[in-house]
Amino acid sequence: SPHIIAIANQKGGVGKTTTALNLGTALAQSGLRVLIVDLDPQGNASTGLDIPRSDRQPGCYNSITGRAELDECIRATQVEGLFIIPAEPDLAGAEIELVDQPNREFCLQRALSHVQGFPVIIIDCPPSLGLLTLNGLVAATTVLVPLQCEFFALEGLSQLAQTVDRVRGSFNQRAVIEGIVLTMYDRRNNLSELVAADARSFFGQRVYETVIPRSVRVSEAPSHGKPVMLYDPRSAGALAYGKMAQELSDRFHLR
Amino acid sequence: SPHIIAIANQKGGVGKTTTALNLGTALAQSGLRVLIVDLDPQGNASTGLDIPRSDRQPGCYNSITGRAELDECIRATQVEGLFIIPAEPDLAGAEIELVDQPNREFCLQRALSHVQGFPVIIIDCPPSLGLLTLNGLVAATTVLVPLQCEFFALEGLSQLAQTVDRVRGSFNQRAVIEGIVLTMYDRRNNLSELVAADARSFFGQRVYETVIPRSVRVSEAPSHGKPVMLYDPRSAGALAYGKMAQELSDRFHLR
Ligand SMILES: Nc1ncnc2c1ncn2[C@@H]1O[C@H](COP(=O)(O)OP(=O)(O)OP(=O)(O)O)[C@@H](O)[C@H]1O
Ligand SMILES: Nc1ncnc2c1ncn2[C@@H]1O[C@H](COP(=O)(O)OP(=O)(O)OP(=O)(O)O)[C@@H](O)[C@H]1O
Ligand SMILES: [Mg+2]
Ligand SMILES: [Mg+2]
Repeated sequence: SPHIIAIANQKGGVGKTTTALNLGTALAQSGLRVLIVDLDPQGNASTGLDIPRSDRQPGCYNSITGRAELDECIRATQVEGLFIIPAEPDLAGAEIELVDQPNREFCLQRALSHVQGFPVIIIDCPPSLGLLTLNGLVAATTVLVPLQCEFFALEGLSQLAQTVDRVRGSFNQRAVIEGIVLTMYDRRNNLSELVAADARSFFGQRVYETVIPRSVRVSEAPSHGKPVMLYDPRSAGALAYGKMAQELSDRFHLR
Repeated sequence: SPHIIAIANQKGGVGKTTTALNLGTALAQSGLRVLIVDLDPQGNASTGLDIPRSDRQPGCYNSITGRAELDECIRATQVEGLFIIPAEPDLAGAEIELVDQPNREFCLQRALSHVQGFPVIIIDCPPSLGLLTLNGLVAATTVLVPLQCEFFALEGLSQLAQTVDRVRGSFNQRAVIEGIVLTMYDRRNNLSELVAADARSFFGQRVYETVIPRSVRVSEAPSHGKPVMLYDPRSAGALAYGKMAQELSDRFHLR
């Protein structure tokens, strides 16, 4: 059965989407078939892979509400071996719609249980701990947390850890924070080092050795509809995501 | 009646909290009494003003659910004239709890209708378009949108504009995006100028002339429990927020 990696952090702008896109690209380039689930109504992962707004129906909303077969919701991308379930605008209303549904936390898990032929599934979660992110955590076999090297981002970790513990207790005993990846690390700013040191002392080995540097090329890539791994494969950001994907494959023996 | 400024953008990490803290500080330093409402379960605005976690009960959750009188929920801060309704951890469950309440979009408006003695109220919204942000937009007399000078941030503006239009149509005819402030502008990155030019062509005069530069001192300030206006008043970020507050007072004739 597939490795289902939920990329979650309620703190906004920490690099969840950027990590989902580039980790997905790197693993696909290494020969694996990878499926990205864009669970964020903003649809940034869909945009980052150049899926036109006119080609996102049916997508994630239709698959979690059971309105469409999963096969109809999967799109190929410009990266060989990388596929995506895009986010349609209706996804914005899903949180309120799901509240009164029985088994409201299991909608995504149910949809993904029919997936065939993808050893790796990556879920890009929105910046909140609401029902969409809960669905991501319940469907996941492992949780990866991007941690921006800034003070406010560090503060949110305990709230996130408590939510993951709650999900493990009530819905999915595999929900564990298995990895933390430091993002937007800036050598010139000693705050980055403070946050990195704090994270390593608190989460130990779970923190990836690879650190993703702050790099202008990474922030330019989305305006070209490409992950930085394709936009500028030799940039510091792309090389770091390549190394991180290598580290993740080793942890999960993915080859 | 007070000016109630909702600072909203569902895109994460664009500078909502940083703008709320420093705008609030600058207006208070100019002699106005200002109240910040921390409507984000992350509680970053409360942390940025050094409100201890042990002193946040009762706070925003208790005031919007009517469990506590407003006076009990207001705290003084280290800035003279600046007060805050802090976010308690229970706020994280409010979105799900509010769904079945009658008039669920009006809870904050009802709570703030009893406020006396604050000509300016600033609401720091979470990074989503769920019921908490809806409550902020319904209670507001004006909406201010921080726009990070990056591609993904520009993409979310139309979704935000549609939500504000919907709120104006059904709940609050004063809900209008009156201002957009460009944040984390980086002179060395031509993407910043592209985003700025796009925003000005689309929103015209609503875009503030003052642009907030990306500045390390801004990101260091929260770890000292102070807005950058107090932490380093001569830094580029602090000076820019001072100018922006001046521009805002002129627009609303606040003096
Ligand atoms: N290593 C990096 N260097 C520079 N910019 C980066 C880096 N990683 C991400 N960014 C940029 O920072 C912004 C935030 O990143 P991203 O959108 O991936 O975060 P997110 O956690 O998915 O945000 P949200 O909480 O809104 O979903 C984006 O504009 C992105 O291009
Ligand atoms: N002008 C700036 N220069 C450098 N760093 C900044 C600037 N403005 C904000 N930051 C930093 O960027 C991060 C995001 O800012 P902030 O938390 O204010 O955004 P937000 O929109 O409130 O985030 P969220 O969506 O999680 O609520 C913080 O770590 C903050 O310290
Ligand atoms: Mg994202
Ligand atoms: Mg914030």
